[in-house]
Amino acid sequence: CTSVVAEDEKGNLLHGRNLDFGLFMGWDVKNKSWIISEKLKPLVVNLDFRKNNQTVFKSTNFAGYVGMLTGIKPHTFTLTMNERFSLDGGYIGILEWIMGQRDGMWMSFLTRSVLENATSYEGAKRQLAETKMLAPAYFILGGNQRGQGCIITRSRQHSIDVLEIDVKLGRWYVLETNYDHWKDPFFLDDRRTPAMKCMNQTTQAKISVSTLYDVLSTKPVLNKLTTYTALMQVSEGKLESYIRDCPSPCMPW
Amino acid sequence: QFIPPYTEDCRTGMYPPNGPTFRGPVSWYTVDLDLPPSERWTAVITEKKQDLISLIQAIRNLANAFVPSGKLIELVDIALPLMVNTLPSPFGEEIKGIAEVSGVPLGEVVLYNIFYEVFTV
Repeated sequence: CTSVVAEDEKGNLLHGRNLDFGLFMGWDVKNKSWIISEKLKPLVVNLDFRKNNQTVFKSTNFAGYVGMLTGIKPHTFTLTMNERFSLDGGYIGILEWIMGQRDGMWMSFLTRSVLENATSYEGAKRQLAETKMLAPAYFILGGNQRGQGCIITRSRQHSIDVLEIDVKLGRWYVLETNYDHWKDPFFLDDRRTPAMKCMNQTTQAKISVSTLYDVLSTKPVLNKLTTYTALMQVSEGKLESYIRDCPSPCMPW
Repeated sequence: QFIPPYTEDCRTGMYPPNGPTFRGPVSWYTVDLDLPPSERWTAVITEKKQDLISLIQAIRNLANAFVPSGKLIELVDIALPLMVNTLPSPFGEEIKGIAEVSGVPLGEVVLYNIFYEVFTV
């Protein structure tokens, strides 16, 4: 996965993501593609969650999956989640759950609850940072005011780090793939460097929905695992998403 | 470059989405949170039922590749339905509703929904 929250020069916040999934879950030799990734693509749906006939939040999802990986609370915040690998991982959380220790939250149920119930960027950030979870994760959160964009690096119990947008420091965007931002990514899976190169080449002056889609369309940010690209504009309350393909030659991950 | 990781110059002009990297748009559905949890996903699942069944079958094939005896799927189908009642509301009820509309065994819909935690295994 790759998630970006960027602030343009007018202070508008944009949030984009590629949802990559299906690694090592069966390779289709004839079509040069991952089996599960290809099976997920027809299941991609956009959902308008409504209560009292009003939109509460919107999401790009896989049909049948009740949790949330990509969502927008119009005019309030945007949220995506990327996988974080750790030895202290979800299997330990599941064992604890089976043994009756149930004070942690399942990752995608937490994101769904935040999208449904949080009423502000700060409130969402607090819930995502402080709620105990069964598995580690990265939460990428965008708000509706200047400077409101962050990456929350989560272990199962704690928030390890929160990296915020800080335009004064020249950090007009935050970008997360699947590795702690203070460490180098795994050398066989560096999507961060090409993604940041393209963001820096685009510049804050020219960042938009269109150029953000360009960044997310550049290999290997776009790869054989990419099922969809989603683009969110919090001030417009707008979510759009597109099912992707990556014709060969293209990185398997 | 034509060797891994196949990096390329930063793309431009890709939007509005077009060309070989754009497979298609995504349809919109409404999920009415005023409905009982078990009924919220009926419209979506009714339309996506075959695709969901196809995905679950692919995961079954994968599981059988690892455990040809079929015991792994048996375990999923026996153990995970017991787990659904431990999931917080409204998620457990929504998952049951999806299993009912799709016809996919409840344990396998539970596995689909907790796959992020299971995948770490």
